[in-house]
Amino acid sequence: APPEWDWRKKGAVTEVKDQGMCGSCWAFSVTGNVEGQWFLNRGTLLSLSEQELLDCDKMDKACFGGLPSNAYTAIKDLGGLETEDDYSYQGHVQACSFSAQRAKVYINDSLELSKNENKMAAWLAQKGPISVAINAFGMQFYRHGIAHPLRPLCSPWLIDHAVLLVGYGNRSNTPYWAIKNSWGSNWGEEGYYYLYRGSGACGVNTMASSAVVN
Amino acid sequence: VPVPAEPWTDDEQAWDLSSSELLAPARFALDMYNYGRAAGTRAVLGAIRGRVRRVGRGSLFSLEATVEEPLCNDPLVCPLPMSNKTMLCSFQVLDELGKHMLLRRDCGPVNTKVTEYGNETFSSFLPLLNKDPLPQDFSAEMATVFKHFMTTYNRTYKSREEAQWRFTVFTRNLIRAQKIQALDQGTAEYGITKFSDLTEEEFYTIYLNPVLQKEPGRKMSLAKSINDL
Repeated sequence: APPEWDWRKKGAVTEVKDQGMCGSCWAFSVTGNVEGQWFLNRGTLLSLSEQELLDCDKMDKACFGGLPSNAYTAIKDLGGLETEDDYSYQGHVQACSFSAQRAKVYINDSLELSKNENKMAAWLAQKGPISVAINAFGMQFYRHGIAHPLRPLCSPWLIDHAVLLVGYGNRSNTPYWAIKNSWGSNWGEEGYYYLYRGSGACGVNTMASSAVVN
Repeated sequence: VPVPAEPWTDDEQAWDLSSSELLAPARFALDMYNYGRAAGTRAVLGAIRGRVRRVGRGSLFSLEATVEEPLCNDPLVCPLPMSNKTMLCSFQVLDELGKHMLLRRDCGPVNTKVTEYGNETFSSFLPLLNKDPLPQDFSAEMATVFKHFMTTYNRTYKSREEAQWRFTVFTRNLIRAQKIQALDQGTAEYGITKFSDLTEEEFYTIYLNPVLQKEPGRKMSLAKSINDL
């Protein structure tokens, strides 16, 4: 893998979004991944709809939580995703009003990625931003810098928040993952969270996945 | 019923407030303790003692009380396990011209609380907690910080009680952030964020995703690694 990478500099990442008072991080993590895949494979960056997943993905639980792997299946079964503008975010579940005619993107499949962080970095650099799920310990009060909680405090077994890896690198010899969160740009570093890379911190390597766009 | 006061150092007042003087701050402290609880799940006060110090325009009450938790067999309704029936609590209540503000609430099951305060390392890195009673300008300083938080994040609260409760949560969260900061091995800085007036439970319930732990999710095929590709 290259020593550092940042898809934000290459136009593959939309603006930071805000899930509001709703446990819909899983939807934002997946749309962020699909936005990246669509940009890299079809050349256009579109901001995609999380509300469609909240309303129409019946395998998941909208604001009470969901799984990226289920969401990929829902996108395939529904026939694609509408854009954020066409199916705007409300922050609570409503009746499904998805229209296949309005879908602007589709996915063909989804993949589970390696738990080896070097391989994850190589995959990210080559293939695009990765959906991951982490233990959100400390994030309530995170302001900036590279977080590296003690392992017992940030157990990889207590995963409770889905986010998007958009890059990696080193800051004064401290390796990090650049993570796009969905709590608005007035949280963390302009909406981003930086987490120590290489030790499986907070379970960052336990649930990495991506959609496939042919 | 007030309990007999213990011997004191010269510069501190004795725990000898009468029950009538204790009533208002004690009742306010109990209301804050029971905030958000449904009827039938509220705790009641047992023994109590208190002392007062004049600060600025008001009085700062330091209370020590036993709080009796009702018997509870529904863990979803009562946050405490049933076996912790009696809590020993210390409260700091600021009374300014009849308006009360809870500055500090520290409770623990009667048998564990004593060990907690014996934990020297705990007291060494949180010097603010060592000062008993709180320094005179502490509450004023915290109130200023809290007001700045409210302005920054455009916070409004439904009632004065709600605002006082959120102030208490905010103060407690600053201490939690200090702990997380002290234990982080990276370069992160923790402190006031837009979630600083939420309790840990509220933050977890509203913003996080318990499904990620509970359900395995659909099995996906494993991606080939890049050099394979």
